[in-house]
Amino acid sequence: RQQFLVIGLGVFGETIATELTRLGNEVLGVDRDERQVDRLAESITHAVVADVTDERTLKELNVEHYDAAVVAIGRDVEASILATMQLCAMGIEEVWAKALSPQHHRILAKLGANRIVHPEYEMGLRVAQALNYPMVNNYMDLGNDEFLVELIATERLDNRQMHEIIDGAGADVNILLLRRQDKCYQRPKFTPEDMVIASGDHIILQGKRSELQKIAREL
Amino acid sequence: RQQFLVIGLGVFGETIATELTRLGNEVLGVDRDERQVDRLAESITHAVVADVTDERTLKELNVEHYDAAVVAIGRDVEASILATMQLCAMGIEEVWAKALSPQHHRILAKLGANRIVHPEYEMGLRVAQALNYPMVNNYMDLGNDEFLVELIATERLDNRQMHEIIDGAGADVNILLLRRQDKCYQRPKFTPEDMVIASGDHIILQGKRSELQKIAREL
Ligand SMILES: Nc1ncnc2c1ncn2[C@@H]1O[C@H](COP(=O)(O)OP(=O)(O)OP(=O)(O)O)[C@@H](O)[C@H]1O
Ligand SMILES: Nc1ncnc2c1ncn2[C@@H]1O[C@H](COP(=O)(O)OP(=O)(O)OP(=O)(O)O)[C@@H](O)[C@H]1O
Repeated sequence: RQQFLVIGLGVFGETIATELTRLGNEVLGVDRDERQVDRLAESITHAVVADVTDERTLKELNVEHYDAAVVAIGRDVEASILATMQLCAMGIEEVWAKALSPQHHRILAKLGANRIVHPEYEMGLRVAQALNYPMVNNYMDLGNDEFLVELIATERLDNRQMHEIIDGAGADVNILLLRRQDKCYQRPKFTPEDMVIASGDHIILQGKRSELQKIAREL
Repeated sequence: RQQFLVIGLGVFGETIATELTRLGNEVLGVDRDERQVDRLAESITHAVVADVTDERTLKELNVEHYDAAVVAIGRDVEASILATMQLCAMGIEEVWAKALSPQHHRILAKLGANRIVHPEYEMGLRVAQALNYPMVNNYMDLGNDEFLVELIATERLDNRQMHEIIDGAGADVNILLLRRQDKCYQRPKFTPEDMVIASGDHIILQGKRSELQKIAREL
């Protein structure tokens, strides 16, 4: 059970605050707008109306020992910067902040924010990938140019074999998992018979981006 | 090479339009704000200044045959609804739209939007999960309550064995992959010696949410 501070209770901040509370943590939410605070009074541990551009606000909340703080203020860049500055100076271990531009990001990074989130940008990338590769339902960037990709097979792949598609493209890609209805099949349980694809199968592949792209045309 | 229409060139729309262009597609971007259009003139195929609340706008753009359209207007709910309505009526195969509230979502769904994105809400969930489980760097919802989880091992897991942690918790969870520096290890190549964890290892686990939660306390 951890203690979290969330400043700014717009959609982003509210989601974080209510989800962390639902997961069993203690959450203090702060917003200068009374309506946001009232709306969340029942769904988070504590919610207070306060303006974080006033230095006394954060001092009076006694949050130095909190496990993490999130600055979920977007449009008021100055307020976001002042809050981030003060929280980092207080020594809170993890200070995360939302940024709306590369410039905003650079300032927050300089001030010591441990992680900076760009919701519109990060979701925009995911949407572009999903539109570009319609069969790719989801993906995970593992770093080092390695990716996990979740395909949802369409009729186009019906009765074909994933091994055949991968070898045919000369791609150095691994099949990690197949989920068909409520069963998950993990190697080495795969056999060529198992690997005849059925429309609707969820197939998890892993490999370097350039290798995954070799089979992209097939998809 | 596909053809895409992106209406609204704020951060979300701009990201989608520029990323799709970078991936080799033809992208038409539309915004009523000239500054947004000018800023993107060099990074997307075409960018035009137009107001989509005027019914003639979309008619004159001849986009009926496009592969997909994205309505990336958030705050002006009416404009978002009018554009979505018209694009669905035109018969475009895939119409995706951004929504800022559950109510907005319901209206867009009723009008026939194929996918509705809530950037602030979806990123908020990810941030809450990351803060709640600090060792979980990323996760993928596979549906059917199955999840892939990427852990980044901290010193706490140094020299321990993943099998021992999983069995100790009685968790029905599979180890799909270990990434250590620039090498990926996939079962069945794992041996107990390999599975001694080193701080910094990226470990991909798969299982039902309730099973993964059994090892959450260890992390
Ligand atoms: N100085 C401040 N002190 C406290 N709260 C603030 C301050 N400035 C802004 N906020 C609050 O932060 C919240 C988020 O602000 P933002 O400008 O990012 O709005 P938003 O775009 O509606 O948010 P979201 O995108 O998360 O829905 C608002 O509810 C606002 O009242
Ligand atoms: N009727 C319209 N016709 C064309 N473009 C529009 C219309 N209404 C709004 N837009 C454009 O849509 C874009 C996104 O609008 P939104 O209100 O979501 O702003 P935003 O919050 O800054 O966007 P983002 O969150 O993507 O950065 C703006 O650039 C705006 O000019």
